[in-house]
Parts: sequence; structure tokens; C-alpha cells
Amino acid sequence: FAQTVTKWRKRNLSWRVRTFPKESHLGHDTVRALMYYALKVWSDITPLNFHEVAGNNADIQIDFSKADHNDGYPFDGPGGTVAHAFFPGDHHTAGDTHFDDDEYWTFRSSDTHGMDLFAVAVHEFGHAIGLTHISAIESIMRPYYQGPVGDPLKYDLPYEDKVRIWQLYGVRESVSPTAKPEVSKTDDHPILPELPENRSTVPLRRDVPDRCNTHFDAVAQIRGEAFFFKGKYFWRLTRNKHLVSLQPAQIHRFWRGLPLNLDSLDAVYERTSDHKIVFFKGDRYWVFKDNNVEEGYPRPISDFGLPLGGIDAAFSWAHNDKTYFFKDNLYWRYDDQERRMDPGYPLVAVLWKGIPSPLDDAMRWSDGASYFFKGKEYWKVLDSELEVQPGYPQSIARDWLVCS
Amino acid sequence: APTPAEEDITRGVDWLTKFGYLPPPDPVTGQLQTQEELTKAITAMQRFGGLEATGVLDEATLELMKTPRCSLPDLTTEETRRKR
Repeated sequence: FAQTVTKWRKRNLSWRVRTFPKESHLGHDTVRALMYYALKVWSDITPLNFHEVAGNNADIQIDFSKADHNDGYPFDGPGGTVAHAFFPGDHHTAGDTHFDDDEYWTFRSSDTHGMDLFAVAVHEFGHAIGLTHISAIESIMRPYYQGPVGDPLKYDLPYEDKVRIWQLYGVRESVSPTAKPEVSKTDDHPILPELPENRSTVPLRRDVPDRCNTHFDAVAQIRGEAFFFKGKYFWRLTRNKHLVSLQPAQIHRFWRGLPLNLDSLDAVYERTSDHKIVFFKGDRYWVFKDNNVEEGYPRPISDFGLPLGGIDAAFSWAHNDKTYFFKDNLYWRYDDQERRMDPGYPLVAVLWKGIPSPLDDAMRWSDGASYFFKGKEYWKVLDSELEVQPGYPQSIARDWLVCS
Repeated sequence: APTPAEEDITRGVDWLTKFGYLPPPDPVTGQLQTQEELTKAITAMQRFGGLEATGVLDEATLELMKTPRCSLPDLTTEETRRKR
């Protein structure tokens, strides 16, 4: 039981759900989303940054285990001990977090027999970053399970816990600074977590656009999922084109580091070279790794060899992995591997016969086709073809945003 | 107060040891904790849990011991030692 106060020396910590609950009604994506939001509770107020990874080298390995699982803290079936996490340190289990798979894990459930996974995860991640138990009745670090703590998107740590974690890591100065990750592996592409389903408890804001009756500022495929951006919001579709929620998420709450006063985006795309995500607005752009902006951004779009004045659209063509930028009736071709604009551009945008100009945005999709968006309509061009498919344009709202 | 059953005392001692309130029995001599140590441990546990600190394994204390919780101990070795 010997334990002195320890903390992480680095500020960028990776995480991964290695094993999921076996018989829970909670889907993998919901579990990942709850872990994401439980970590975010801590990173929102400290200089810590968490990013999900797919590989085996995550700082915080998350497992759902039963009984004796060879770490000296055997679980004891339903009730009793429900979870634990290892404090920071040099040992290989530091940060690892284990949940008892014999518990009935729930999310937004009125079932009093269930264990609210988000509430327990916030507590355990407190340990994973160095907090011990305390007796304060309001604290999330009280050792006893105290029931659900409400909406993960709105949860605010008790003051007692804020003070203790600030004593370890200091205060987060702003939402923008994010140091470059210390470890970066090409085969370790992080996956963005799902937003939790059932967002019905989130009240509609007055400036929320109507997804069925709007033209979008930007559209992008990111890690296989489609993102439709409008104003300060975005909608998200899974790989199988299911809308994650009818209600949009707020851009600045999900993509940490964009200016809070950003009222819209021009274009977004995922770089094929390193899977980082690039956001454009006016003469500036930002590069994100996962949900966090990289250090040193925004930068001017002249870095790409683009003229000032902004762009309308950006996408990577599956046919040649080159990135295409559009502005009015012009387009440029950029080599993301070489990090330079191909010579001879801009050209008048007639490469894909039938697409309109100016575009709102474009993206490649998992079916290999390219999709071009303007107003309330979209056009489809098959993989290596240079002409719009017959029957287009079609309705964005109907085909992508689940509108009748 | 009613005297706790022997089974409750055994379970209570296990619980208090598991969560850092009582040092484990001496592995060489096998000597168990004294009644005084046990009372102090129960008192500490009650204070930490927000209960009235009676030092007795009463119903509320046993109930709190049955509450689902994190596996990690509440007190560090240093704190346990200091309390002793």
C-alpha cells in the first residue's frame, strides 16, 4: 500500500480501451466515448492532454477484467470493489485502469443496481494521474460509489478535486496550447471517440442551425467518419453513415485549440501523410492531432503556396492521394508527402466534369468515391473517374443528415 | 450498542486491512491486531467515510463497508503508521 504522491512528467498521455465489457449493453463506441469524456474532465482544467491510440503502447491501458487478473487487486464479483487504477510512475502498469467486468455498467440509466461507468471512470482517472482518496463528501475521489454524476458533456469537477489536481499539475492557461506528442508512430493512428448517443438531455441553443435546411461550411472524412460543419457546430456520421446524434456538437468543445470566437470554418481535411486534421478559416489554418491543436498554429495558408483570401474546399483524392484546394473556379494540387504545391497550378476547375463552383467543400468517402458539396446538394464522382455520376446532384439533407 | 457478530468482526478486519486502515498481521509471528488498534482503525474509517466516529463496528459502519467502492486503499502506509 506504500504510495507517495506521484505525477506524470510528460503532459501528453495516450490511452486505449484494450478490452471491453463482455456482456454489457454498452457498445464499444459508447465505452470509448465515456472514457474520452472522463479524461477530458481532467484535461479541461490542467495542462494534461489525452489522445486515444490504437497500439499497445498507451500510457493508460483500460481493461474490463474479472476476479484475479494478475495485478494484486483481484475483483470480487458484483458489488464490493468495482474498479482501480495505478498511480503514475516508472512501472509499466502506471496509469492503467481496470473495471470489474462483473459489474453491471450503465450510462444514463435510472437502474439503481447499475454502476455509472462515467462516474467511476472520472474517479479512476483521478488515480491514474496521481490523486489519492480523500474523505471530502463532495469529492469525486471519495472511495465509495456515489451514483451517476450526470451528463458527461456538462460534468464539472468539485472544487476540492480541482484544487488537488492543480497542486500537482498547475492550471490550464488556455484551451489552445498542446505540446507535440513525445511518441509518434505511423502504425499507431489514434481513433476519434464517438460522441455518446442519446443527446436528448442537451438543450437546443438558439443559434443551432437546422441540419435539414442548411448549406454546410465544410465537410470532411476524418478517420473514416463524415463530419458536416456549420457555424459553430458539426454533425458526425459513423463509417456506416449513421448520424451519431440528431443534435450537433460544438466545434470548440470537441476540437480543442480553435479560437472560441470562431464563427465558421472554410474547409477541413485529413492529411493522408500523417492522418492529422487540417482546418482552414480565412488566411489561417490549424493542424490537429486527434482532438488537440498542434503547437505553433494557426499558420498562414501561404505555407501551402496558396494565395491569401481563403479557400472554399479541400480534399484528398483517393486516386492519387494528392490534396486539392478549391477557390471560386480555380483549384490547386498539393503533395502532402513532399509538403509542396505541384507546379502548374492553379487551373480552372474543370477536372471533374459536372461539379459546380464555387464549392462549399469536398471529401473522399470510404466507398472510394469523391463527393462535392454546394448549397443543399452534392455530387458524386467515382474513384478514378473524371465525371459526375448520372443522377446527381442529390439532397445532402436526405442522403446524409437523415431528413425526410 | 449490540455486540457485532464474530463474522462481522472478521469481515471488518479484512476490510480495514484491505483498505489501509489496519496493517496486515505480522507475517512472522502471525500476531493479530490488538483491540485498541482495531478501535482506532474503525474510528479512522468512520471519520473518512463521514460517519459518527464511535470506534464500534455498528450497523452504519458495516453498511458502508458493503458499499461498492474503488479497490485502492484510503490511507497510505505512512498514514497508517502515523495513526498507530
